[in-house]
Amino acid sequence: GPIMLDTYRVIADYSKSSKYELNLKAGDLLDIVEKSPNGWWFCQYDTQRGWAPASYLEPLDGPDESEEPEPNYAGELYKTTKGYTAVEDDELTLQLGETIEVIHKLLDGWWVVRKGEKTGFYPSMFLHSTGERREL
Amino acid sequence: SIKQPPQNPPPRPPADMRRKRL
Repeated sequence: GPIMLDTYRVIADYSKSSKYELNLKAGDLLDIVEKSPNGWWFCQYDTQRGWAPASYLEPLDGPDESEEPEPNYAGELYKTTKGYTAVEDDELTLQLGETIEVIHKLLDGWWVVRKGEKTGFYPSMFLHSTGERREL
Repeated sequence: SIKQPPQNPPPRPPADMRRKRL
């Protein structure tokens, strides 16, 4: 039978920064083909297909909080596979190979992580699960 | 076939959306 794709609305204009992305205009309606946990979603718009940032999309049928896992305040252990330097003041700067605790896996690909006393956003694409849960 | 997703982190949500989430 036909595959039903979720429809999302673009909330702000976005200019693509690499070849296989889509340019977005506020109000455009996109069909989502694949939701990658790194925050890039493969979308269809008219006859075009490409990647769009989930952070610029909202579901047509209201908030998608049901899709988003609840925060896990105990934390799940991950290792950084790449360093990242914070750009916004709510982000964390980490080096390659650091172990951190993931508290909230947000759909836009920016996860809330904790390192010691500090908590902030980090790109999920630079994290790899160690498969362990933190012992309390 | 689906191309690989971009290798760079996606942009953070637009500023007004970010406030709404907090």
